[in-house]
Amino acid sequence: IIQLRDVYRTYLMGDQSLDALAGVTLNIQRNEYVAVVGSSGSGKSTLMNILGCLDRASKGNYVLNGTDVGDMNENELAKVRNRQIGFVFQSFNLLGRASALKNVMQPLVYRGIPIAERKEIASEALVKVGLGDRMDHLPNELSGGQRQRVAISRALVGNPAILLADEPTGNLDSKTSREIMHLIDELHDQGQTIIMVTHEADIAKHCNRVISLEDGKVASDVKQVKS
Amino acid sequence: IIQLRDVYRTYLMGDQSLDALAGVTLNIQRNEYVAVVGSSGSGKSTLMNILGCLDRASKGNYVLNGTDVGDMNENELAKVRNRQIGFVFQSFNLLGRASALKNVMQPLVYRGIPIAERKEIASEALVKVGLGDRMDHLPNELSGGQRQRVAISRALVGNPAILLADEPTGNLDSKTSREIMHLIDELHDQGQTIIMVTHEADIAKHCNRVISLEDGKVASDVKQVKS
Ligand SMILES: Nc1ncnc2c1ncn2[C@@H]1O[C@H](COP(=O)(O)OP(=O)(O)OP(=O)(O)O)[C@@H](O)[C@H]1O
Ligand SMILES: Nc1ncnc2c1ncn2[C@@H]1O[C@H](COP(=O)(O)OP(=O)(O)OP(=O)(O)O)[C@@H](O)[C@H]1O
Ligand SMILES: [Mg+2]
Ligand SMILES: [Mg+2]
Repeated sequence: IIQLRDVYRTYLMGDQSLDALAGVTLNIQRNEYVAVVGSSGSGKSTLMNILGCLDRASKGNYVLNGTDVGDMNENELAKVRNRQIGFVFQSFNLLGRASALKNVMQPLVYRGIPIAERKEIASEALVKVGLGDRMDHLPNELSGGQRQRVAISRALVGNPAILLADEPTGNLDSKTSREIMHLIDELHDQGQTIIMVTHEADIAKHCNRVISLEDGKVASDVKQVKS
Repeated sequence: IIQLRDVYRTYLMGDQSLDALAGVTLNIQRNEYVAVVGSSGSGKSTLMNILGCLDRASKGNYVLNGTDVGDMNENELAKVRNRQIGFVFQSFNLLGRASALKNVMQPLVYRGIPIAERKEIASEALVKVGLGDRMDHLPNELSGGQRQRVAISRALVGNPAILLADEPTGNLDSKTSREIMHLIDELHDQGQTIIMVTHEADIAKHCNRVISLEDGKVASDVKQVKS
Protein backbone atom coordinates (compact mmCIF):
# COMPACT_ATOMS: atom_id res chain seq x y z
CA ILE A 1 0.00 0.00 0.00
CA ILE A 2 3.00 2.25 0.61
CA GLN A 3 6.21 2.28 -1.47
CA LEU A 4 9.09 4.66 -0.84
CA ARG A 5 12.05 4.61 -3.25
CA ASP A 6 15.28 6.35 -2.19
CA VAL A 7 13.44 9.22 -0.54
CA TYR A 8 15.35 12.31 0.61
CA ARG A 9 14.10 15.30 2.58
CA THR A 10 16.68 18.04 2.53
CA TYR A 11 16.60 21.39 4.35
CA LEU A 12 18.75 24.28 3.18
CA MET A 13 20.14 26.45 5.96
CA GLY A 14 22.26 29.26 4.62
CA ASP A 15 25.00 27.56 2.60
CA GLN A 16 24.56 24.22 4.36
CA SER A 17 22.15 21.45 3.51
CA LEU A 18 20.78 18.99 6.07
CA ASP A 19 19.28 15.64 5.04
CA ALA A 20 16.52 14.84 7.55
CA LEU A 21 15.91 11.74 5.39
CA ALA A 22 18.89 10.48 3.39
CA GLY A 23 17.72 7.75 1.04
CA VAL A 24 14.83 5.77 2.55
CA THR A 25 13.46 2.78 0.64
CA LEU A 26 10.49 0.93 2.17
CA ASN A 27 7.49 -1.18 1.26
CA ILE A 28 4.56 -1.46 3.64
CA GLN A 29 1.74 -3.92 2.95
CA ARG A 30 -1.94 -3.42 3.73
CA ASN A 31 -2.78 -4.30 7.34
CA GLU A 32 0.78 -4.25 8.57
CA TYR A 33 1.33 -2.95 12.10
CA VAL A 34 4.62 -1.09 11.98
CA ALA A 35 6.63 0.58 14.75
CA VAL A 36 9.13 3.27 13.73
CA VAL A 37 11.88 3.76 16.27
CA GLY A 38 15.17 5.66 16.46
CA SER A 39 16.92 8.29 18.51
CA SER A 40 15.78 11.89 18.80
CA GLY A 41 16.41 13.68 15.50
CA SER A 42 16.81 10.50 13.45
CA GLY A 43 14.03 11.45 10.99
CA LYS A 44 10.91 9.69 12.29
CA SER A 45 8.51 12.67 12.21
CA THR A 46 9.91 13.75 8.84
CA LEU A 47 9.13 10.27 7.49
CA MET A 48 5.61 10.39 8.96
CA ASN A 49 4.92 13.80 7.41
CA ILE A 50 5.91 12.53 3.98
CA LEU A 51 3.86 9.34 4.37
CA GLY A 52 0.88 11.45 5.47
CA CYS A 53 1.18 13.74 2.42
CA LEU A 54 1.83 16.75 4.66
CA ASP A 55 5.30 17.23 3.22
CA ARG A 56 6.93 16.32 -0.08
CA ALA A 57 10.15 14.40 -0.61
CA SER A 58 13.05 16.47 -2.02
CA LYS A 59 14.19 13.47 -4.07
CA GLY A 60 12.89 9.95 -4.67
CA ASN A 61 9.48 8.39 -5.16
CA TYR A 62 6.39 7.81 -3.03
CA VAL A 63 3.65 5.55 -4.38
CA LEU A 64 0.52 5.35 -2.19
CA ASN A 65 -2.22 2.91 -3.05
CA GLY A 66 -0.84 2.59 -6.57
CA THR A 67 -0.67 6.35 -7.26
CA ASP A 68 2.54 8.36 -7.46
CA VAL A 69 2.12 11.06 -4.83
CA GLY A 70 4.67 13.25 -6.59
CA ASP A 71 2.21 13.64 -9.50
CA MET A 72 -0.68 14.82 -7.31
CA ASN A 73 -1.64 18.48 -7.01
CA GLU A 74 -2.62 20.16 -3.74
CA ASN A 75 -6.31 19.29 -4.08
CA GLU A 76 -5.67 15.62 -4.73
CA LEU A 77 -3.23 15.44 -1.82
CA ALA A 78 -5.77 17.08 0.50
CA LYS A 79 -8.38 14.55 -0.63
CA VAL A 80 -6.08 11.63 0.16
CA ARG A 81 -5.18 13.11 3.55
CA ASN A 82 -8.78 13.70 4.52
CA ARG A 83 -10.23 10.40 3.39
CA GLN A 84 -7.57 7.74 3.68
CA ILE A 85 -5.27 8.86 6.44
CA GLY A 86 -5.68 9.47 10.15
CA PHE A 87 -2.78 11.39 11.71
CA VAL A 88 -1.81 11.79 15.37
CA PHE A 89 0.85 14.53 15.46
CA GLN A 90 3.74 14.66 17.94
CA SER A 91 2.40 18.01 19.12
CA PHE A 92 -1.31 17.25 18.65
CA ASN A 93 -2.12 20.15 16.26
CA LEU A 94 -5.67 20.68 17.56
CA LEU A 95 -7.84 23.61 16.45
CA GLY A 96 -7.15 26.01 19.32
CA ARG A 97 -10.51 27.78 19.23
CA ALA A 98 -12.70 24.69 18.84
CA SER A 99 -13.95 22.44 21.62
CA ALA A 100 -12.77 18.84 21.97
CA LEU A 101 -16.04 17.78 20.36
CA LYS A 102 -15.69 20.12 17.38
CA ASN A 103 -12.09 18.96 16.90
CA VAL A 104 -13.19 15.33 16.69
CA MET A 105 -16.16 16.17 14.40
CA GLN A 106 -13.83 17.80 11.88
CA PRO A 107 -12.58 14.75 9.87
CA LEU A 108 -16.18 13.56 9.40
CA VAL A 109 -17.04 16.65 7.33
CA TYR A 110 -14.94 15.26 4.47
CA ARG A 111 -16.91 12.05 4.52
CA GLY A 112 -20.14 13.87 3.80
CA ILE A 113 -21.74 12.95 7.12
CA PRO A 114 -24.58 15.29 8.29
CA ILE A 115 -23.98 17.41 11.38
CA ALA A 116 -26.26 15.61 13.84
CA GLU A 117 -24.59 12.31 13.06
CA ARG A 118 -21.10 13.85 13.20
CA LYS A 119 -21.89 15.11 16.69
CA GLU A 120 -23.05 11.69 17.82
CA ILE A 121 -20.08 9.78 16.35
CA ALA A 122 -17.60 12.31 17.79
CA SER A 123 -19.22 12.18 21.26
CA GLU A 124 -18.97 8.41 21.31
CA ALA A 125 -15.32 8.58 20.25
CA LEU A 126 -14.54 10.97 23.12
CA VAL A 127 -16.38 8.81 25.65
CA LYS A 128 -14.26 5.86 24.44
CA VAL A 129 -11.07 7.69 25.45
CA GLY A 130 -12.48 8.78 28.80
CA LEU A 131 -13.26 12.39 27.85
CA GLY A 132 -17.06 12.23 28.05
CA ASP A 133 -17.01 15.02 30.65
CA ARG A 134 -14.53 17.22 28.75
CA MET A 135 -16.28 17.57 25.38
CA ASP A 136 -16.90 21.30 25.57
CA HIS A 137 -13.42 22.18 26.81
CA LEU A 138 -11.08 24.07 24.50
CA PRO A 139 -7.58 22.61 24.06
CA ASN A 140 -6.09 25.13 26.53
CA GLU A 141 -8.64 23.96 29.10
CA LEU A 142 -7.36 20.40 28.88
CA SER A 143 -4.38 18.59 30.37
CA GLY A 144 -1.51 17.45 28.11
CA GLY A 145 -2.71 13.87 28.06
CA GLN A 146 -6.32 14.94 27.45
CA ARG A 147 -5.21 16.93 24.38
CA GLN A 148 -3.35 13.87 23.18
CA ARG A 149 -6.50 11.76 23.57
CA VAL A 150 -8.54 14.30 21.60
CA ALA A 151 -5.90 14.12 18.84
CA ILE A 152 -6.10 10.32 18.89
CA SER A 153 -9.92 10.33 18.75
CA ARG A 154 -9.81 12.77 15.87
CA ALA A 155 -7.40 10.49 13.98
CA LEU A 156 -9.47 7.34 14.58
CA VAL A 157 -12.98 8.72 14.15
CA GLY A 158 -13.11 8.51 10.34
CA ASN A 159 -12.00 4.86 10.37
CA PRO A 160 -8.98 5.66 8.19
CA ALA A 161 -7.35 3.07 5.94
CA ILE A 162 -3.94 4.19 7.23
CA LEU A 163 -3.28 5.44 10.77
CA LEU A 164 -0.06 7.42 11.23
CA ALA A 165 0.59 8.00 14.93
CA ASP A 166 3.64 9.99 16.09
CA GLU A 167 4.28 9.03 19.73
CA PRO A 168 0.56 8.49 20.56
CA THR A 169 1.18 7.66 24.24
CA GLY A 170 4.04 10.06 24.99
CA ASN A 171 2.03 12.08 27.54
CA LEU A 172 -0.09 9.29 28.99
CA ASP A 173 0.13 7.28 32.21
CA SER A 174 0.32 3.50 31.78
CA LYS A 175 -3.38 2.80 32.37
CA THR A 176 -4.52 5.41 29.84
CA SER A 177 -1.81 4.20 27.40
CA ARG A 178 -3.20 0.68 27.56
CA GLU A 179 -6.72 1.95 26.80
CA ILE A 180 -5.43 3.89 23.78
CA MET A 181 -3.40 0.96 22.48
CA HIS A 182 -6.52 -1.17 22.78
CA LEU A 183 -8.33 1.20 20.37
CA ILE A 184 -5.41 1.21 17.94
CA ASP A 185 -5.22 -2.61 18.08
CA GLU A 186 -8.96 -2.69 17.30
CA LEU A 187 -8.43 -0.53 14.21
CA HIS A 188 -5.71 -2.92 13.11
CA ASP A 189 -8.00 -5.94 13.64
CA GLN A 190 -10.50 -4.28 11.28
CA GLY A 191 -7.89 -4.57 8.52
CA GLN A 192 -6.37 -1.10 8.57
CA THR A 193 -2.68 -0.29 8.25
CA ILE A 194 -0.94 1.17 11.31
CA ILE A 195 2.37 3.03 11.35
CA MET A 196 3.40 4.29 14.77
CA VAL A 197 6.45 6.21 15.97
CA THR A 198 7.29 5.26 19.51
CA HIS A 199 10.28 5.19 21.80
CA GLU A 200 8.62 2.88 24.31
CA ALA A 201 9.44 -0.81 24.01
CA ASP A 202 6.08 -1.83 25.50
CA ILE A 203 4.22 0.04 22.79
CA ALA A 204 6.38 -1.42 20.00
CA LYS A 205 5.38 -4.93 21.20
CA HIS A 206 1.92 -4.38 19.67
CA CYS A 207 3.51 -4.28 16.22
CA ASN A 208 4.53 -7.05 13.84
CA ARG A 209 7.38 -5.08 12.29
CA VAL A 210 9.94 -2.62 13.66
CA ILE A 211 11.74 -0.16 11.40
CA SER A 212 14.62 1.61 13.06
CA LEU A 213 15.93 4.95 11.71
CA GLU A 214 19.36 6.45 12.23
CA ASP A 215 20.57 9.73 10.70
CA GLY A 216 17.74 9.74 8.16
CA LYS A 217 18.33 6.18 6.91
CA VAL A 218 16.79 2.80 7.67
CA ALA A 219 19.22 1.12 10.07
CA SER A 220 17.20 -2.08 10.51
CA ASP A 221 13.84 -3.49 9.45
CA VAL A 222 12.72 -6.52 11.43
CA LYS A 223 9.56 -8.61 11.42
CA GLN A 224 8.49 -9.75 14.87
CA VAL A 225 5.69 -11.71 16.46
CA LYS A 226 3.05 -9.32 17.82
CA SER A 227 2.84 -9.89 21.58
CA ILE B 1 11.50 25.07 51.20
CA ILE B 2 7.97 24.55 49.84
CA GLN B 3 4.79 24.46 51.96
CA LEU B 4 1.32 24.07 50.49
CA ARG B 5 -1.68 24.27 52.85
CA ASP B 6 -5.05 23.06 51.58
CA VAL B 7 -4.51 24.48 48.10
CA TYR B 8 -7.38 24.61 45.60
CA ARG B 9 -7.31 25.61 41.93
CA THR B 10 -10.82 26.02 40.65
CA TYR B 11 -11.98 26.78 37.10
CA LEU B 12 -15.41 28.23 36.43
CA MET B 13 -17.08 26.98 33.28
CA GLY B 14 -20.48 28.50 32.78
CA ASP B 15 -22.43 27.59 35.89
CA GLN B 16 -20.15 24.68 36.76
CA SER B 17 -16.97 24.77 38.77
CA LEU B 18 -14.11 22.30 38.31
CA ASP B 19 -11.46 21.73 40.99
CA ALA B 20 -8.20 20.89 39.16
CA LEU B 21 -6.65 20.82 42.66
CA ALA B 22 -9.02 20.03 45.54
CA GLY B 23 -7.19 20.57 48.80
CA VAL B 24 -3.49 19.78 48.47
CA THR B 25 -1.28 19.94 51.58
CA LEU B 26 2.46 19.24 51.10
CA ASN B 27 5.85 20.02 52.58
CA ILE B 28 8.96 19.65 50.46
CA GLN B 29 12.42 20.02 52.03
CA ARG B 30 15.50 21.51 50.42
CA ASN B 31 17.37 18.98 48.24
CA GLU B 32 14.51 16.50 48.04
CA TYR B 33 14.11 14.64 44.75
CA VAL B 34 10.38 14.27 44.24
CA ALA B 35 8.42 12.44 41.55
CA VAL B 36 4.81 13.52 40.99
CA VAL B 37 2.71 10.81 39.38
CA GLY B 38 -0.98 10.26 38.64
CA SER B 39 -3.31 9.57 35.76
CA SER B 40 -3.97 12.00 32.91
CA GLY B 41 -5.99 14.94 34.22
CA SER B 42 -5.25 14.29 37.89
CA GLY B 43 -3.80 17.78 38.48
CA LYS B 44 -0.01 17.36 38.09
CA SER B 45 0.63 20.26 35.67
CA THR B 46 -1.74 22.49 37.65
CA LEU B 47 0.29 21.74 40.78
CA MET B 48 3.55 22.48 38.95
CA ASN B 49 2.26 25.81 37.63
CA ILE B 50 1.32 26.90 41.15
CA LEU B 51 4.66 25.74 42.59
CA GLY B 52 6.45 27.63 39.79
CA CYS B 53 4.51 30.86 40.51
CA LEU B 54 2.99 30.81 37.04
CA ASP B 55 -0.50 30.41 38.44
CA ARG B 56 -2.13 31.33 41.75
CA ALA B 57 -4.13 29.06 44.04
CA SER B 58 -7.86 29.85 44.26
CA LYS B 59 -7.84 28.96 47.97
CA GLY B 60 -5.19 27.93 50.48
CA ASN B 61 -1.61 28.94 51.19
CA TYR B 62 1.75 28.62 49.44
CA VAL B 63 4.90 29.48 51.36
CA LEU B 64 8.10 29.38 49.28
CA ASN B 65 11.45 29.82 51.01
CA GLY B 66 9.72 31.34 54.02
CA THR B 67 7.69 33.90 52.04
CA ASP B 68 3.93 33.69 51.48
CA VAL B 69 3.55 33.70 47.70
CA GLY B 70 -0.04 34.97 48.02
CA ASP B 71 1.37 38.28 49.37
CA MET B 72 3.73 38.85 46.42
CA ASN B 73 2.89 41.21 43.58
CA GLU B 74 3.58 40.46 39.91
CA ASN B 75 7.10 41.90 39.99
CA GLU B 76 8.14 39.91 43.02
CA LEU B 77 6.69 36.73 41.55
CA ALA B 78 8.58 37.31 38.29
CA LYS B 79 11.78 37.82 40.27
CA VAL B 80 11.32 34.52 42.10
CA ARG B 81 10.53 32.71 38.87
CA ASN B 82 13.55 34.08 37.05
CA ARG B 83 16.10 33.59 39.78
CA GLN B 84 15.10 30.62 41.89
CA ILE B 85 13.14 28.35 39.61
CA GLY B 86 13.94 26.42 36.46
CA PHE B 87 10.87 25.14 34.64
CA VAL B 88 10.55 22.48 31.94
CA PHE B 89 7.00 22.75 30.58
CA GLN B 90 4.93 19.83 29.28
CA SER B 91 4.73 21.61 25.93
CA PHE B 92 8.21 23.21 26.06
CA ASN B 93 7.08 26.87 25.67
CA LEU B 94 10.14 27.96 23.67
CA LEU B 95 10.40 31.42 22.08
CA GLY B 96 9.26 30.56 18.55
CA ARG B 97 11.31 33.22 16.75
CA ALA B 98 14.57 32.71 18.65
CA SER B 99 17.25 30.13 17.95
CA ALA B 100 17.98 27.27 20.33
CA LEU B 101 20.99 29.27 21.53
CA LYS B 102 19.00 32.46 22.18
CA ASN B 103 16.35 30.43 24.02
CA VAL B 104 18.95 28.97 26.37
CA MET B 105 20.66 32.37 26.87
CA GLN B 106 17.40 33.93 28.05
CA PRO B 107 17.38 32.92 31.76
CA LEU B 108 20.93 34.22 32.20
CA VAL B 109 19.81 37.78 31.44
CA TYR B 110 18.08 37.92 34.84
CA ARG B 111 21.29 36.95 36.57
CA GLY B 112 23.10 39.99 35.20
CA ILE B 113 25.56 38.00 33.10
CA PRO B 114 27.13 39.89 30.15
CA ILE B 115 26.24 38.76 26.65
CA ALA B 116 29.52 37.13 25.63
CA GLU B 117 29.47 34.97 28.72
CA ARG B 118 25.78 34.15 28.28
CA LYS B 119 26.55 32.91 24.78
CA GLU B 120 29.38 30.71 26.05
CA ILE B 121 27.41 29.21 28.95
CA ALA B 122 24.38 28.55 26.73
CA SER B 123 26.51 26.92 24.00
CA GLU B 124 28.09 24.59 26.53
CA ALA B 125 24.65 23.69 27.91
CA LEU B 126 23.43 22.78 24.41
CA VAL B 127 26.53 20.71 23.68
CA LYS B 128 25.85 18.82 26.93
CA VAL B 129 22.44 17.72 25.62
CA GLY B 130 23.80 16.76 22.20
CA LEU B 131 22.60 19.85 20.33
CA GLY B 132 25.98 21.41 19.54
CA ASP B 133 25.16 21.25 15.82
CA ARG B 134 21.61 22.62 16.21
CA MET B 135 22.30 25.91 18.04
CA ASP B 136 21.10 28.22 15.28
CA HIS B 137 17.95 26.29 14.49
CA LEU B 138 14.57 27.81 15.36
CA PRO B 139 12.17 25.62 17.34
CA ASN B 140 10.18 24.73 14.20
CA GLU B 141 13.44 23.53 12.62
CA LEU B 142 13.97 21.02 15.40
CA SER B 143 12.53 17.60 16.14
CA GLY B 144 10.16 17.10 19.11
CA GLY B 145 12.86 15.63 21.29
CA GLN B 146 15.35 18.34 20.30
CA ARG B 147 12.85 21.02 21.39
CA GLN B 148 12.45 19.18 24.65
CA ARG B 149 16.21 19.18 25.16
CA VAL B 150 16.40 22.93 24.47
CA ALA B 151 13.68 23.42 27.10
CA ILE B 152 15.64 21.29 29.55
CA SER B 153 18.88 23.18 28.88
CA ARG B 154 17.07 26.47 29.35
CA ALA B 155 15.71 25.29 32.71
CA LEU B 156 19.09 24.02 33.96
CA VAL B 157 21.37 26.76 32.65
CA GLY B 158 20.84 29.24 35.51
CA ASN B 159 21.58 26.56 38.15
CA PRO B 160 18.18 27.09 39.76
CA ALA B 161 17.54 26.31 43.44
CA ILE B 162 14.34 24.51 42.42
CA LEU B 163 13.87 22.56 39.18
CA LEU B 164 10.27 21.88 38.17
CA ALA B 165 10.16 19.45 35.26
CA ASP B 166 6.84 18.40 33.71
CA GLU B 167 7.48 15.13 31.86
CA PRO B 168 11.09 15.99 30.90
CA THR B 169 11.67 12.77 28.93
CA GLY B 170 8.23 12.31 27.34
CA ASN B 171 9.51 12.72 23.79
CA LEU B 172 12.93 11.13 24.18
CA ASP B 173 14.32 7.73 23.27
CA SER B 174 15.85 5.73 26.13
CA LYS B 175 19.48 6.67 25.42
CA THR B 176 18.73 10.39 25.28
CA SER B 177 16.48 10.05 28.38
CA ARG B 178 19.38 8.57 30.33
CA GLU B 179 21.64 11.46 29.33
CA ILE B 180 19.03 14.00 30.45
CA MET B 181 18.39 12.19 33.75
CA HIS B 182 22.15 12.25 34.34
CA LEU B 183 22.11 16.06 34.12
CA ILE B 184 19.12 16.32 36.44
CA ASP B 185 20.79 13.93 38.92
CA GLU B 186 23.89 16.17 38.78
CA LEU B 187 21.80 19.23 39.68
CA HIS B 188 20.37 17.30 42.61
CA ASP B 189 23.86 16.28 43.76
CA GLN B 190 24.75 19.98 43.88
CA GLY B 191 22.10 20.43 46.56
CA GLN B 192 19.18 21.69 44.51
CA THR B 193 15.55 20.65 44.94
CA ILE B 194 13.98 18.64 42.11
CA ILE B 195 10.25 18.14 41.49
CA MET B 196 9.46 16.10 38.40
CA VAL B 197 6.17 14.97 36.87
CA THR B 198 6.60 11.67 35.13
CA HIS B 199 4.51 8.69 34.14
CA GLU B 200 7.53 6.45 33.54
CA ALA B 201 8.49 4.12 36.40
CA ASP B 202 12.17 4.12 35.33
CA ILE B 203 12.35 7.89 35.65
CA ALA B 204 10.62 7.89 39.07
CA LYS B 205 13.37 5.53 40.34
CA HIS B 206 15.78 8.49 40.38
CA CYS B 207 13.68 10.12 43.12
CA ASN B 208 13.63 9.62 46.87
CA ARG B 209 9.94 10.45 47.25
CA VAL B 210 6.86 9.76 45.12
CA ILE B 211 3.71 11.87 45.47
CA SER B 212 0.71 10.43 43.68
CA LEU B 213 -2.24 12.65 42.68
CA GLU B 214 -5.80 11.57 41.99
CA ASP B 215 -8.66 13.93 41.14
CA GLY B 216 -6.76 16.95 42.39
CA LYS B 217 -5.83 15.45 45.77
CA VAL B 218 -2.77 13.70 47.17
CA ALA B 219 -3.59 9.99 47.07
CA SER B 220 -0.28 8.80 48.48
CA ASP B 221 3.09 10.26 49.50
CA VAL B 222 5.85 7.69 49.88
CA LYS B 223 9.56 7.96 50.65
CA GLN B 224 11.70 5.50 48.72
CA VAL B 225 15.34 4.63 48.32
CA LYS B 226 16.76 6.35 45.24
CA SER B 227 17.98 3.60 42.86
N1 LIG C 1 -8.49 26.30 31.87
C1 LIG C 1 -9.14 25.19 32.32
N2 LIG C 1 -10.48 25.20 32.40
C2 LIG C 1 -11.13 24.10 32.83
N3 LIG C 1 -10.57 22.95 33.20
C3 LIG C 1 -9.22 22.88 33.14
C4 LIG C 1 -8.42 23.98 32.68
N4 LIG C 1 -7.13 23.62 32.71
C5 LIG C 1 -7.09 22.34 33.16
N5 LIG C 1 -8.34 21.89 33.42
C6 LIG C 1 -8.70 20.57 33.95
O1 LIG C 1 -7.98 20.38 35.17
C7 LIG C 1 -7.61 19.01 35.29
C8 LIG C 1 -6.14 18.88 35.67
O2 LIG C 1 -5.33 19.31 34.60
P1 LIG C 1 -3.76 19.07 34.62
O3 LIG C 1 -3.21 19.71 33.38
O4 LIG C 1 -3.19 19.55 35.91
O5 LIG C 1 -3.64 17.48 34.56
P2 LIG C 1 -2.35 16.55 34.49
O6 LIG C 1 -2.33 15.71 35.70
O7 LIG C 1 -1.15 17.37 34.20
O8 LIG C 1 -2.67 15.62 33.26
P3 LIG C 1 -1.72 15.01 32.09
O9 LIG C 1 -1.03 13.82 32.69
O10 LIG C 1 -2.72 14.61 31.05
O11 LIG C 1 -0.78 16.07 31.61
C9 LIG C 1 -7.94 18.32 33.98
O12 LIG C 1 -9.02 17.43 34.18
C10 LIG C 1 -8.28 19.45 33.02
O13 LIG C 1 -9.34 19.11 32.14
N1 LIG D 1 12.77 22.96 9.13
C1 LIG D 1 13.93 22.33 9.41
N2 LIG D 1 15.11 22.89 9.09
C2 LIG D 1 16.26 22.29 9.37
N3 LIG D 1 16.38 21.10 9.98
C3 LIG D 1 15.24 20.48 10.34
C4 LIG D 1 13.96 21.05 10.08
N4 LIG D 1 13.01 20.22 10.58
C5 LIG D 1 13.65 19.16 11.11
N5 LIG D 1 15.00 19.32 10.98
C6 LIG D 1 16.04 18.38 11.41
O1 LIG D 1 15.76 17.11 10.81
C7 LIG D 1 16.12 16.06 11.70
C8 LIG D 1 14.99 15.05 11.81
O2 LIG D 1 13.88 15.63 12.45
P1 LIG D 1 12.62 14.73 12.89
O3 LIG D 1 11.60 15.68 13.48
O4 LIG D 1 12.18 13.87 11.78
O5 LIG D 1 13.25 13.80 14.04
P2 LIG D 1 12.55 12.71 14.96
O6 LIG D 1 13.17 11.39 14.66
O7 LIG D 1 11.06 12.81 14.86
O8 LIG D 1 13.02 13.14 16.41
P3 LIG D 1 12.25 13.13 17.84
O9 LIG D 1 12.34 11.71 18.32
O10 LIG D 1 13.10 14.05 18.65
O11 LIG D 1 10.86 13.61 17.66
C9 LIG D 1 16.46 16.70 13.05
O12 LIG D 1 17.85 16.59 13.28
C10 LIG D 1 16.03 18.15 12.91
O13 LIG D 1 16.94 19.05 13.55
MG1 LIG E 1 9.57 13.43 16.16
MG1 LIG F 1 0.12 17.55 32.54
